[in-house]
Amino acid sequence: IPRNTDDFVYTNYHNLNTIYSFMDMLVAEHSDLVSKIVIGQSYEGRPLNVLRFSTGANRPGMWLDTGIHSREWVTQASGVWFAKKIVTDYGRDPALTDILNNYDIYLEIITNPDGYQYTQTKDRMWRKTRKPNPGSSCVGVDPNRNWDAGFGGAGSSSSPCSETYRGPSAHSEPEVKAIVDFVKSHGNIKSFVSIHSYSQMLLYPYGYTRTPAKDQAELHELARKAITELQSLYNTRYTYGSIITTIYQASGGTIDWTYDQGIKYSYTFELRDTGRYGFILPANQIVPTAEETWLALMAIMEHTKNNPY
Amino acid sequence: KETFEGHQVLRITANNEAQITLLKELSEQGHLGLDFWMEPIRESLPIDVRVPFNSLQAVRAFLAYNHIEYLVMIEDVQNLLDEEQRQMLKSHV
Repeated sequence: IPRNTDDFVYTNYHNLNTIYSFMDMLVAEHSDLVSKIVIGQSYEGRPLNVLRFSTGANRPGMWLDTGIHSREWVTQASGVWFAKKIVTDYGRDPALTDILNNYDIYLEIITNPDGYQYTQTKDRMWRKTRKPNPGSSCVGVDPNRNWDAGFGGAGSSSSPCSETYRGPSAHSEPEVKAIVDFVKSHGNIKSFVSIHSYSQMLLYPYGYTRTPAKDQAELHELARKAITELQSLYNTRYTYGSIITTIYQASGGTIDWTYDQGIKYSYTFELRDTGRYGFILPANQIVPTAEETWLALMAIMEHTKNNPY
Repeated sequence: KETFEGHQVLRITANNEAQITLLKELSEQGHLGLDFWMEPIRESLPIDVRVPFNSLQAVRAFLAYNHIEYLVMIEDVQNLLDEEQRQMLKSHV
């Protein structure tokens, strides 16, 4: 295990304990900027850790999460890189410094720890949570169909054996409920970006209805800007739009719920890659993926800062 | 531990709505053990599906019979996972 976050190998995938240790090291090294909040426990009792980057009290917040689908390893690895990037750039990069002088950033790197552990030890292709389903031999719920936004509608499954099983009720999964409780108790989250892989898309609400979001024009323009920034680094091809028009109808999704809670700048990412490795993106692509994604995240966070609501 | 020897990931391109419908029917065949990484939704989006070795012959025959285009995106999933493990171990050491 590396002794500090400078020794940490960002160009490789890591197990759960190593990433938990990374978080603790980052907090220890930058205690004036970073703290760790435990917002709940997973079904199997693992802590749901959120890194809070803050330079003052009572600030509005910006949320980032990675790895809600456990097999999408490039997202957790990117989350680690983002955390290090934030502490490295604060005080050096004027744009990020300005953001952090006015907003807190919350980063949940391992959003589905039971699933992640399961992908590391038992089944690399596991996507869902690990809570058993009474009456079924199939385990787990798709945590991106478990939110109270069109819950139970088209684009989610009622079968526990399906990869898109919605669960018995909205927010039934502790991994989801923890974020719901956190967002509600915070009360002042201004942007929310949930990161997945792999289709190279940046999506905004809605997924459960064809009714356009009331801020669709602004969300679309900001998506265009964010993707232009992303593509400026390696020219990775991305598409963007609302979930339902760009990819498919999906009910009970994360950002539909956050948008309906009043978080205007709600987006979900699908990172690299298109049609070569899928969920098994080679580790040498972690840093390029994170680097390009960071440019888009900065565009969204800067826009959020510059357009208070 | 679940292993994936001989599993392939196929990238399928549907050319019309009828083929999308056929692929949706295929995805409901639970006994084949298919894992759709990208689901059949519309013609403009690719479809990626992990096919267990035991189902490869049936799935390839289904695609050929229905004139549905595809290519092999990952020849052997376990080979890639083994390489991933090697890299993680090497880094840890």
